[in-house]
Amino acid sequence: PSSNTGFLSELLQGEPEESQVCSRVVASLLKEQASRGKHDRLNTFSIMCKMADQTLFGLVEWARNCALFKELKVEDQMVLLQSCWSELLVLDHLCRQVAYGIDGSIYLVTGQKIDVSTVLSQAGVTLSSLVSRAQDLVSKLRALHLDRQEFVCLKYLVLFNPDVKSVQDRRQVERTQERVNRALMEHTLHTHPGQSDKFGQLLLRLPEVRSISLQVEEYLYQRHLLGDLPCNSLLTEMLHTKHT
Amino acid sequence: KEKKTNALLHYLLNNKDDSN
Repeated sequence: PSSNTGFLSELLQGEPEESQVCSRVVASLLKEQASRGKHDRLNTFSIMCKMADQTLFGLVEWARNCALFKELKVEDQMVLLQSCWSELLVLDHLCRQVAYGIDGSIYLVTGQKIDVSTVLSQAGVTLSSLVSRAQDLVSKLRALHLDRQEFVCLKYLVLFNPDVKSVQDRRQVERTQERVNRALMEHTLHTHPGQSDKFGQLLLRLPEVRSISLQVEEYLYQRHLLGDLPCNSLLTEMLHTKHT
Repeated sequence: KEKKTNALLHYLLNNKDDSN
């Protein structure tokens, strides 16, 4: 366990503080709004896209600062992030709800809260289904008492995915994923001995995260085709990579 | 199918995009 604890604490050190992430996104949004005239303020959907965009920048920075990720060539870093960026965004959102959200309300990266009922009353069919699916998953993760170490392991399990096509150093990615998997298993057994199936239950959430993230991408891409997405963003660039 | 190059992502992974 000591090597496991050391490994996990190393991974945790790479985690940005929520207050840091929040203040960075808020500052960027305020700067954006201030640069706009009274009549071309960002609408709600554009603001949410900007939030997602800024969160995405943060996730790329997070990956980039990881020692294990640095061991990979930039080409491999790119294909891994291109494959899992939307899963990381969804995971980030889900874990923020578990850590800071309350039932019936969505906690945004800016620290603002929106009632789920408000969102559902205004959103279209697809977005409402996405929000409901995400909320269901939040409830499951809360019931599992997901903790911060487990959240971090899930993010790395998603990032280091050896099944991503055109990964060159597949063996290295696989080795890292297996090590994170072992660390997660040992951590759940060590900290939640009473919940022997917690490890398995956590892994079972990942296909759901993937499925929601694919629906999010499809939804965003459709909105992009309607011209609803702010242009020149990391978000649109990542969407394009998947849909070329 | 040729994947489009992810210019911004490539830039971020190679340099720090300070415009943020």
